[in-house]
Amino acid sequence: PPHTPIRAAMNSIQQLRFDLNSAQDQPSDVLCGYFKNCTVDPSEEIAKRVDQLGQVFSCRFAQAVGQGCVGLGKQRFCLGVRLYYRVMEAMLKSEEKRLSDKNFSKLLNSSAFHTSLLACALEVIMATYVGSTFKNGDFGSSAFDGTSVETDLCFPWILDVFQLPAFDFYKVIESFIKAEPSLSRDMIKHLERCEHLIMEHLAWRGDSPMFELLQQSHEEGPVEQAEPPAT
Amino acid sequence: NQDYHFGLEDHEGISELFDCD
Repeated sequence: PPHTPIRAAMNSIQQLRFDLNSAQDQPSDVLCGYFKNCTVDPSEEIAKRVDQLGQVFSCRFAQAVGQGCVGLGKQRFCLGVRLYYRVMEAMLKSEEKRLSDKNFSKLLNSSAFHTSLLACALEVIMATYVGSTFKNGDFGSSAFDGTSVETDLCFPWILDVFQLPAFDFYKVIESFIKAEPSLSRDMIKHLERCEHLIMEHLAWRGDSPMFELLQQSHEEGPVEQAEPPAT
Repeated sequence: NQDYHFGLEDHEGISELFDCD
């Protein structure tokens, strides 16, 4: 059959569901092992954060798409959580190998890290669904002019939902791509576009934490000699 | 992931990026 945009989107969704079918909604035993190895066990905080962000996400999803779609928002969030735990485990395995250390207490107790990682997982889910359900005309005429409701739920929508600085989201993108080999070429391109948007625009907003870091860096002075301008 | 331009050096990882929290 011809490879239409709708068919491509349906194939991506099918693949995503297949990939995450065997993944768990809860941290695996391996992940729990990493939590237990921490100086401060983050298990409880992680579970609480996932629960809170789930409520916020479902509420905002229903506001944007329609109150009848609360269940759909919960389904999307559930897929995002599966991906979040899976990528977290892969990242920690890779860090253990790189650093020869099993105690990631600082990282695993960072709220910015978890919120960014979950936001990135959800962005992958939401971007996969763009061009599917709501483009079939069920949700009004906008479906026919290319301005699907779901397009509005793509990046940077998730930053607003989680009140997450773009600068923090940026930090997880590269490690996320490295840790999740099943990402399609289109999805990697999408995440790259998110990176560019942050670099060129979102990270330079007045409330960005980047300015404070630049200030700190300026006060501490250069750590090493700057490279020549040509480089 | 071949098309993606990886910028992190080998000695950098997610731990270092969230170290300033």
